[in-house]
Amino acid sequence: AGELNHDDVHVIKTSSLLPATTCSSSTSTIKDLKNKQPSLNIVHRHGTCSSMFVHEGQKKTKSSTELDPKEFLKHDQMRVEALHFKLSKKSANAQEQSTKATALPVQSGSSLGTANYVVRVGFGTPAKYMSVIFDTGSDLTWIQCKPCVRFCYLQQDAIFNPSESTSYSNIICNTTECSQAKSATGISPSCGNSSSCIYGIQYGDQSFSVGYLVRETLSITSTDVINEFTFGCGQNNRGLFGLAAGLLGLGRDKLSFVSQTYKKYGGRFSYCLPSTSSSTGHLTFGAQKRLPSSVKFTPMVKDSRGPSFYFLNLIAITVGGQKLAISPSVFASSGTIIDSGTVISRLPRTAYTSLQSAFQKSMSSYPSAKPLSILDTCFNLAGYKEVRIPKISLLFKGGVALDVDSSGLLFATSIQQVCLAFAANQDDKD
Amino acid sequence: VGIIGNTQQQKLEVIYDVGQNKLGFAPGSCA
Repeated sequence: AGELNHDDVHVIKTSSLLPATTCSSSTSTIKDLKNKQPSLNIVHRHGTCSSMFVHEGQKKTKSSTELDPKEFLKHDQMRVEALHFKLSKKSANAQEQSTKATALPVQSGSSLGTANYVVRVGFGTPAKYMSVIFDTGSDLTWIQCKPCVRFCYLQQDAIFNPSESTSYSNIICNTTECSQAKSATGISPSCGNSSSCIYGIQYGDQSFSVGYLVRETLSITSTDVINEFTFGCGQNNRGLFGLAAGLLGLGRDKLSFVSQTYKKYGGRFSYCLPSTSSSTGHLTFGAQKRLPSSVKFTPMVKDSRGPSFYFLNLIAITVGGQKLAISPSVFASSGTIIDSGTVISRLPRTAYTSLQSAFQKSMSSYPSAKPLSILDTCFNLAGYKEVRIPKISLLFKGGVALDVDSSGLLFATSIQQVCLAFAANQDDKD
Repeated sequence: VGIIGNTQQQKLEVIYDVGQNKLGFAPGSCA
């Protein structure tokens, strides 16, 4: 790092690498400011700003990543493998076969283990606000619903009771919405009592939700209300959902929140993720009256392998201001998606190897440490008050650079094991 | 497929515009 210009390195206090122990932001759940866009607070599901924090059996002084980082990264890898499975044509065929045989595919969707960000949204009339996982990598919105015919897991908020809402209605079979459940979930819906449309969704970690497809009022804020929003009212729900009431699907499929509110918000939304598990971010819908002056846009690409995902054209990477010698075809052959539910970015193996080599070279003055699960570029920073880390930028089509913030470069379990927060796919073709 | 994960999206406003088929990154606007 000593060979790099000051502009090409982050100088980080090592004390900032470990999670904070208290919430550093306001924990108010709903922002409802006149003349402003509808905006929701985002908090980390297991973080100190989450109302679910204490109830998940954690002490207030620890975050989820501190508790079991190996398990945390294992879940992240399960999500990535599920995404790969979903995107491969071979698997799509296998899934079709499996669905026809009425057996649920083991890895039909996204793993949720690390989709850790939650927002609070109101369901029904009067609105009952509850925390749902916010996920750009999946489409169907669902919550647990009474009477929980088969099973509901423990959640923080009271379970939604349709009989207490004046705006609830079941969607029947042979409707457009019911048929759209297939592409939103990967599983053909079935027809239940009174011709109710029954959806099923299973995630890569075998978490699942099954229930009625319904229409109901959805409140983003008390003044920003979506009537007749279609979502799943889960009657049998199990898995890695923590104490969240369900999920808000922000993918591009027809049943996603983004598509259903297209007339209202124009398919526009933005977010700032909390940079630590002890701070808050925001999720905002609709066009911004004034875009940030620093914004730069890159084209979003639709890919037939997964039309509901947000594909981007990643073309190059720089480390410490130096562009890595990676052929653009390495990125182009596999494609790149942006996902709010995956924690650690994944790169084609060739690209990762080049990144790792440049990063290690810049960090050669620091002792290395043993690998941590999927993270194999780790350092022992014990004894250092400050460290100099090379800046990393991801370059996208259109000359757009994602300059990774210093908080997004490293994943630390302890000061003795601080790892580069990037991982490799098994194969460039993944 | 490569994936831009949420760790690398921190402290950066991510702006989705599905109508215009574009996605923006705005550094410095998440304060």
